[in-house]
Amino acid sequence: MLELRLLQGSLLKKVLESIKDLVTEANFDCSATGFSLQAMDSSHVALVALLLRSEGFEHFRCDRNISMGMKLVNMAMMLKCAGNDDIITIKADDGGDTVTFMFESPNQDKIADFEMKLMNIDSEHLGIPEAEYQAIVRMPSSEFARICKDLSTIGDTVIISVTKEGVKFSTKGDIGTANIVCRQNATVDKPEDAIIIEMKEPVSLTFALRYMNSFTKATPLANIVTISLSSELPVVVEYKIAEMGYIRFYLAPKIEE
Amino acid sequence: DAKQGNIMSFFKKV
Repeated sequence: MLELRLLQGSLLKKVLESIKDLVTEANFDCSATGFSLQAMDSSHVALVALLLRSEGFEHFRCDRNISMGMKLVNMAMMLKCAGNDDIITIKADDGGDTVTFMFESPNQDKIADFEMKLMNIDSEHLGIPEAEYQAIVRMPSSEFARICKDLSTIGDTVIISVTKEGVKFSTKGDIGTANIVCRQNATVDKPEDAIIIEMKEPVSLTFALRYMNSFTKATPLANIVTISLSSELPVVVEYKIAEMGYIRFYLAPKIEE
Repeated sequence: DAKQGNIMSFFKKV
């Protein structure tokens, strides 16, 4: 038996909105640790790892580890039927072939049950080793989204370079080139407006903007995004989910032939 | 042109 009650149901709605276009179907894993997911896009260029820790749920019952295969557009469609202030409860029976999403309005005057069919998904679970990154950039998530959107009007790829000058996002396309440099700016009034760059050594990597733009759909989940870069490793774009966990996107770099 | 890398060449199946 599985029963997970999330007071801030909008978090789950936002999570689904941020991954449904990147990943078609995925297994959601539930254990004592929490509710998690690891999935790649169909071309195996990007990977998403989600963790919502059990402590973040108002009620968390998971009698045995369970893996539930879901088509993400269908799950997103059902969650769209929940109000932004609704409490969402995920329920499933051991060995069952359905999952139920229950939506409760804040004053309990409306309770809805949506039952969705589960599917069997053969997914490959990848081991993500702990890595030392050459550079870690923390910046406002809205600023990062804006940069990715602006650059994708010019080109298809972004070169992210971190030097002691700051972090530079560059692209080029048929009509011209664009460079956006963000300097460390830790002395702002609000901590969420700060740009903080931890650089062990300079690093420069090239990525497909299409994927970066897709990751920025997680912007409503967090004010700050953390971008971890190391040569020869996928970039990690992380959005922390308030008190609960994270959504991390890994993107394989483009490699010079 | 640069070639797109693949996640599975960085992270191994467990």
